[in-house]
Amino acid sequence: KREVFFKTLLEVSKEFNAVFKELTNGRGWLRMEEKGNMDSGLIIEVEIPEKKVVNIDSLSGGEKTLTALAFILALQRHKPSPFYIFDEADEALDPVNCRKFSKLIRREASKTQFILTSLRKETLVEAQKIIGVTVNEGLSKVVEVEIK
Amino acid sequence: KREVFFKTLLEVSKEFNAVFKELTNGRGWLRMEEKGNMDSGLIIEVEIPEKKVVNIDSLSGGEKTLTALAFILALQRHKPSPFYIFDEADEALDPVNCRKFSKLIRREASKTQFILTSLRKETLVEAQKIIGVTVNEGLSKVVEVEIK
Amino acid sequence: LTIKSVELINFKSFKLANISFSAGFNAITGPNGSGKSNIVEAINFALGIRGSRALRAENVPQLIFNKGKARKARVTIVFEESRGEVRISREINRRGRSRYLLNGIRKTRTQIVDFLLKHNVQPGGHNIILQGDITKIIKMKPVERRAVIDEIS
Amino acid sequence: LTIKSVELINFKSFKLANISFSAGFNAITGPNGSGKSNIVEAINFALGIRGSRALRAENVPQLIFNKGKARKARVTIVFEESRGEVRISREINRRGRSRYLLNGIRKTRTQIVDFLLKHNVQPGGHNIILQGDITKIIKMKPVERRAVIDEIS
Ligand SMILES: Nc1ncnc2c1ncn2[C@@H]1O[C@H](COP(=O)(O)OP(=O)(O)OP(=O)(O)O)[C@@H](O)[C@H]1O
Ligand SMILES: Nc1ncnc2c1ncn2[C@@H]1O[C@H](COP(=O)(O)OP(=O)(O)OP(=O)(O)O)[C@@H](O)[C@H]1O
Ligand SMILES: [Mg+2]
Ligand SMILES: [Mg+2]
Repeated sequence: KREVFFKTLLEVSKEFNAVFKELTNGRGWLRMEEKGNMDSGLIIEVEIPEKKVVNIDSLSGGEKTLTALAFILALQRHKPSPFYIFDEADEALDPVNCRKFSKLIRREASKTQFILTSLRKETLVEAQKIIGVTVNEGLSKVVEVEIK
Repeated sequence: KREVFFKTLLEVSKEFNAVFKELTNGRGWLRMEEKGNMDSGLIIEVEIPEKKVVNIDSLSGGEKTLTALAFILALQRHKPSPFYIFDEADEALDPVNCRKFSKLIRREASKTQFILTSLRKETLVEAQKIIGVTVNEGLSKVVEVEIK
Repeated sequence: LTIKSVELINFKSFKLANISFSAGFNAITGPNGSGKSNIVEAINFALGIRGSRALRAENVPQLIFNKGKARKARVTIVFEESRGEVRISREINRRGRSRYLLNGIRKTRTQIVDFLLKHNVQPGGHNIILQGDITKIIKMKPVERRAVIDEIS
Repeated sequence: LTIKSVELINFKSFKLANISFSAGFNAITGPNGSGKSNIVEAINFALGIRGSRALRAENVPQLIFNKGKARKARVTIVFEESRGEVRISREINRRGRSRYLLNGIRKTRTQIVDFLLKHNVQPGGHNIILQGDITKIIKMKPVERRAVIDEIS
């Protein structure tokens, strides 16, 4: 059981590094608070290019979002869910990072279904289908647009 | 003391309605959880045009932001602070609401100083001064642009 | 397994809508308050989620379209599976009672949840991230975060 | 009272910067991680804020620019007041000790805070809203929110 845990941790950590590198060109890894103790806490550490490794609590808003997304996609690569739904996950991203994120989602979408809510055109331009919602007199209506 | 509290509450509630109306064309008010009991909780209620009054917890992300901003500006009109600093307050706003918000800040800025952090061009176009920050090899640099 | 379409009947701001999804990258957009998060919550709802936080409703009857005389709200998800289509429905009435259907047959919530679990889907799983929650994994206590690894080991 | 300028010396990602502000509407922009929130925190820092949450630092030495051999961090705010300029400085060293100056004269934190309070300014007051906190007033418990009215009554 302990073996399974640490094997999983190592694999997810590798995937986390891979996704984080795709998004930032930096490095990231997961480790236990107490080495070898599977009951202690899980620590996430990242190194943004040209910056020192910091506690993830002191990352900027956008950096936190990229870190969180890399973690979720690392879990997905290890144990895929059939679909992912993100409600305005890109709020804190600047235009450059927003586009990196949406391009990554587009690549992952060849093997997993993604449903994202977004206000950002950098996200919308990568979608294969756009669902437009409007409200009139308190009643919501939907328009569907196939892109590819 | 009780008189002062309810007098303040009434005035802030009126200001809250005024600002909320400017941002949404809707109505808003403040009231006590238990009528007349100044030790009970403070309830915020809003009515977005063409929608029913709802608990503010069930408002949409952007609607919550507009409600929060109206509340803060209502406090400011009642007891002004000399300056206001908002770090990415416009994250959840769509482009139309973002512009309404930045135009309101521009109007209020004739009597109060505002320092906002933002990634949104709808906010930047209303500023009187833009401070651009960039980072290179972990070192931040600033460029200042006077607009008006 | 993919979500082929979602039908909302009297759910929150939707009197009637039938939304079909691509098997790839879908983006839902529109003005503040138009109904984007309501669609996300409709999917969570049909998957059997419980609790007022995920649905932004103090009680279940608040989920029923409030402009008009609707007495029930229903969401149906049509899934595409290797063996064909699977339809899951959840309906609630003004008394707060939930009714679940799997391919038209009445099921208990537990049966629905068990079926979904076989496909690696659970209500409120980490594959559905609600508005404002993206950085939750960062703000979590390290031991809570470790539990996420436990779950997938 | 307005903020005329802010000088950052070895504070977080700023080795040296002197930023002058308009008395009206200022907007700080730039890429993720460039330093926008660091400027907001520098202002809070000079006003005497305490606590790791508002500064995103587990301890005070983490605020010192970490690329190089800097041993101190200092932030100076120049205020414009009816009677002229007022300069408030706060400096910290690697041992976590803070040093405050008001117009070049050494003061205690309490003296600085009292001076600011006369101008209706307080560190961590509701006039400074940190990233992600805008909807805090919505998520607050009603009794906490009522306390906000108490404070201004
Ligand atoms: N039972 C109901 N009947 C009718 N309308 C409802 C009901 N419950 C919620 N609403 C409305 O749904 C709207 C919220 O929609 P939603 O949260 O999906 O917006 P959104 O598109 O996600 O916006 P944002 O971009 O601001 O997050 C609110 O304005 C609310 O009044
Ligand atoms: N002591 C320090 N020395 C050098 N760099 C630091 C120090 N403390 C924090 N930083 C860096 O400052 C950066 C954070 O900057 P900040 O939070 O101001 O970004 P931001 O412009 O607000 O970005 P966002 O748009 O994502 O919110 C982090 O990348 C962090 O590595
Ligand atoms: Mg939403
Ligand atoms: Mg920031």
